Formats: sequence, structure tokens, C-alpha cells
Amino acid sequence: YSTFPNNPKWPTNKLTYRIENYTPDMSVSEVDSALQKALQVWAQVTPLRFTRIYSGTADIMISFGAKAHGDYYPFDGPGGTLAHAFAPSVGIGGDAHFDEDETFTSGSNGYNLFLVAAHEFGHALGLSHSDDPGALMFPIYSYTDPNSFSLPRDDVRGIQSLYGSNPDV
Amino acid sequence: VPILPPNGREQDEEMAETYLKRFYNLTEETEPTFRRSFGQMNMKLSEMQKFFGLKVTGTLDADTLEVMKKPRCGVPDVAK
Repeated sequence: YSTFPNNPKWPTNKLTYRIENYTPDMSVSEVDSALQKALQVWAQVTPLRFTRIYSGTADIMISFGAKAHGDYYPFDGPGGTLAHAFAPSVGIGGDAHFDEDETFTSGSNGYNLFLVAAHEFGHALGLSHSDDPGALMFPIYSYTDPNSFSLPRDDVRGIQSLYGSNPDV
Repeated sequence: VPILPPNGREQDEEMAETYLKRFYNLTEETEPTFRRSFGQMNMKLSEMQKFFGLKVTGTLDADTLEVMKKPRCGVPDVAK
């Protein structure tokens, strides 16, 4: 696993997230569910807890956009780059953006939003890319059944190096 | 004279350069492209090949191109 230079992390374990807009590829409830489940992947192995807010600025602002979308890192159309997220910090730090030119799904066709989001939230919490091909934080997308998904050991070690383990387990 | 569209090899090299700029911090230099191609470009290709567990050749081979064409996260693999 790898962390960003200077190991940026959130100074609190209580974080907020806000879904700014939705992809038309999936129902609102499917998007809500995928994103909530993606955050839980990290909450299960750390003291981090996530609360959704519906207005104002959250620590993790989540949005869908195509091409130039306001952050100087434009998306590239279908294929290629699927999403990106920013390391913990104030402002844009922690925010996750998904390329609306992709087809996001809750299944195995297109790109599974839960899997993409779980990876991006790893960045939002302070993990960089891993060179372990089996890790969630490996940069290339690969499908695995979300229903049987278990956070790989490499990612657990990475996130716990920043936040420690889940005191409730 | 007519400007010919880039052939397959040139397209691959352009794609590789864009990929390395985006994900491996290949920087624009004032040096001519051919000089960069024998220096920083090879170094960045080697860096990428090592990250992905490919054979480290420092050259744009088929396996490296295949990885570059896969869908991925937009966050760089190396820090700027």
C-alpha cells in the first residue's frame, strides 16, 4: 500500500459526506446504496464513521461530471479515466468525482459504482495507489462481486496505518 | 503539403506520452522531443512498468500499451 506525501489524514474520525448530483445510469436509491456501502468498507476496519448531510459543505463532496468539471483535471470521455478523488485537506480535499461519460451500474456490466467509489474513497481518506494487483487501491478497474467483496489485506493495512483499527470489532 | 494523419505507432506514442504525463509526472521540457524520448520518457516508462509488475524495458512494448489502455482511476501513480 502507499499513502500520499506527508501522509495527509483527517484530524477527526467523524466525517460527513454529501451527494451533490446523480448519474442517470442508475436509480437514486442504487446510487445512495452503492456510495454508502463503499464508505462502510473503510468504516468496518477503522474508527472512521460517516454521516450523510444534504446541504452545506461536507468533508467528502461527491459528484458526477463529464470532461471539464471545475477542478482543472478534466475527464476524458468514455473509457480511460473513470473517476478521481483528492487526498484529505480543507476545500476540495476529500472530494470524489465520477466521470459521467462512463456507464455506472450496480452489476457487472459497465463500471460497478460501488467498486469505483470504494477505491476513490480510499484516496479521500489518505491512501495512494498500491502496486498490489489484488488490492482495492490498485489503479486499474477490475470487477469483483460486490456481494462477496471483502477489503483486501493490503488495503486494511494501509488504512489502519493512518487511523488504527475499528474499536467496535 | 498534405498533413497525413498519425499512423498507429505515432498514435501509440502520443497516447503513452499523455498517460505518463498524467500518471507518472512526465513533464514538459524545452528540449526537443527526440532528446526527451531518450531520457525522461524511458525513465518514466520504466517506472510505470515496475509499478505494474511488467518487464522493465524502458520502451513502449505491447504489454505496456495494453496496461495503458485499461480503464483506471485518474489519480497519479506517483506524487507530483
